[in-house]
Amino acid sequence: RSAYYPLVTPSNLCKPRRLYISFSDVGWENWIIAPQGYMANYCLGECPFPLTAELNSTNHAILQTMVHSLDPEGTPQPCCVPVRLSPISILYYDNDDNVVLRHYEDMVVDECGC
Amino acid sequence: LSLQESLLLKSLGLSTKPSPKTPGPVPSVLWRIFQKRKTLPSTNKDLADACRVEEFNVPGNIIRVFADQGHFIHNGQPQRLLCLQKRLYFNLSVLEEGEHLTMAQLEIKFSHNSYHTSSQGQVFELRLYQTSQMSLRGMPSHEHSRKLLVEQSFARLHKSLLFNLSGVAKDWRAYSRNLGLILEISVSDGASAVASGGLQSLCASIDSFLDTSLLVVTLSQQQCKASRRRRRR
Repeated sequence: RSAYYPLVTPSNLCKPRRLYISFSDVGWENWIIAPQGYMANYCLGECPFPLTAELNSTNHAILQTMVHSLDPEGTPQPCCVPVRLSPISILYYDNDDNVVLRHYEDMVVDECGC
Repeated sequence: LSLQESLLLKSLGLSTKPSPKTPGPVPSVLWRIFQKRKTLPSTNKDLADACRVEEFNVPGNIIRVFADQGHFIHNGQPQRLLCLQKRLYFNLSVLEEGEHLTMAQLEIKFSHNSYHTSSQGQVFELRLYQTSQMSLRGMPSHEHSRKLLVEQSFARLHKSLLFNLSGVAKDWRAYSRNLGLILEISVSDGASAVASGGLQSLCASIDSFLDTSLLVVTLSQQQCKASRRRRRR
């Protein structure tokens, strides 16, 4: 389900947006035991000048927004990307009917930044 | 498979989409570990190391429980004091090339605790052999084709016994010679015990022997090394 669900205050600033991945939507429900899906989220939004502290920006991003403000056609805004991610675990059956528990890193976007 | 699906499976470290035929119950140890990770407070979820199994304190991001595919060995003549002789076999061929085995633990499970049964205090002896050569027609391996791994006595109090077989499992993979194990459980040599009840009745408490399984932890070099590199960058 990739519909856009804005968090509490609609804003076009760079921040996580809700994205729920349903394994049954991709037809995996007969071999994935748990979870049935999970909140993966994604990053979307502007990195405008000046960058405020809560936008988790790098020094370079601060520089780039400044240049963008002076020359919007020549230099784009910095990107809005994940800066803090967390793992998920999946329980599933393999081809030999063994039950496998597998941990995957960096599967959930917790925080975004410029 | 659509291109997207096969790429997504590949990113999850799976070469094909599994199609289980007779899925069994989820081993409780895996469910517990899964639930524990799932219920971590979100504030420190990102601190959970997906490339380490803290429950066993070993590196790893894949945990499998293999069911035993061996069979009981029935001798023509009952051997003195022997209650049970079983061939154990765990098919580790599903482990992928890039997976590094970091732990293997054998669990022998009895159907119930026996704190209060008549056999309380009865001592048994357990021997576990690594088979190094398959004998003909599945008969018990001869001495020279098996290596003694474990020999211990135990009182049938606890529901299950655990043995660390990491070295043996690494051997199986290193030399692609997995000929399984042989488990023997016999009554310890207490003459009075045998005289009073008879071997049959003493072995009865072993008959509640339920099953054996092998828990294997592996580390996917592809997934764990790549993420380390990304994090460092």
